[in-house]
Amino acid sequence: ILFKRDVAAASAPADTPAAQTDPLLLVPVCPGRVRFFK
Amino acid sequence: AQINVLRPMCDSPEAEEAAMVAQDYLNAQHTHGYKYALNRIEDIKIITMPTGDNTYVLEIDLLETDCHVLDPTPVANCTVRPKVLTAVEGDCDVVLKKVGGALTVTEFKCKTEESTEDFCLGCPTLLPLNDTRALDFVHASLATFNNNTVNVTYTILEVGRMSTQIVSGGPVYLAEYVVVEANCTDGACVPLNDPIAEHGICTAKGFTAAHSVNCKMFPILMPIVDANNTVPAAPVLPPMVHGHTGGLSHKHGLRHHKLTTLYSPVLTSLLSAESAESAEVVPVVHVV
Repeated sequence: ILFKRDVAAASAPADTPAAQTDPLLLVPVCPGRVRFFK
Repeated sequence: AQINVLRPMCDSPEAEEAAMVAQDYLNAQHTHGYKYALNRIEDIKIITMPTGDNTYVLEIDLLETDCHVLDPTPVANCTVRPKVLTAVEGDCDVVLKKVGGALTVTEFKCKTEESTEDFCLGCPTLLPLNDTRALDFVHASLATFNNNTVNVTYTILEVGRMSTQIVSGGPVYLAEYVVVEANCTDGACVPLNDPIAEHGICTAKGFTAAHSVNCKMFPILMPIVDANNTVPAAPVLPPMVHGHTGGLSHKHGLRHHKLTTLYSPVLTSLLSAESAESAEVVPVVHVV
């Protein structure tokens, strides 16, 4: 039996305690991708 | 009346569109040195005023390419310099307005730095653009080039980069400089002030006495002619926008060419304000 866990519809701020413990809530918004090299 | 601040993702299409407009605008502003390519969008805010006007506040990271600003090659086709060759980076804050669907840069502030992270023993080291020995090397290599051209003499329009590398035989110089057709009499050369005068970029490597030099001439774009005006298409650059301050390459410390530092006809807080917001993933923040 598979249970689907509820995930918040809207992303939470990345620096909230919930986001720090749950990687699913970490949405990298900025900065963007590196095109050449860091 | 409400001011809405939207924080889209830095890799969203609207952020990319604004960043490309900013990149092209910044490249058009500097008349010396090399074109810069977008490396990363650091941050973006879109402020919607009660009037419906959209203002984009953008932070971008740019990297120096090997295309000189006089080179008509689109920046997308230019090669970004590896950091071991002492790449130059630009961090810019840019303000754009969207009017009628078109984005226009209204302000920018840039800081240019050379990378120091990837220095290595035996790698080339960037030299100041007034280094006497390196300039002697540049002139020696230009003489070599001129000795191999027929009917045309070139003179130096601008030195782009000079570096030195320690090899077993001693220091080797590497130089890049822009040349232009010249009118020479009795050894004194005056650059041809003609829109169709041939321009090119030369790379030279070696010692003052023995070196190799290779010059790539830029294609000459013929002036666009209409009934009333003659508009040189290239290599004449867009005029500097009035009101900029500081930062032109020939006025700085000669370490390397820099991006124009600041253009802000009406200095707003948008360029200097540090964001106090921490909830960057909340899509819309209403500010009364």
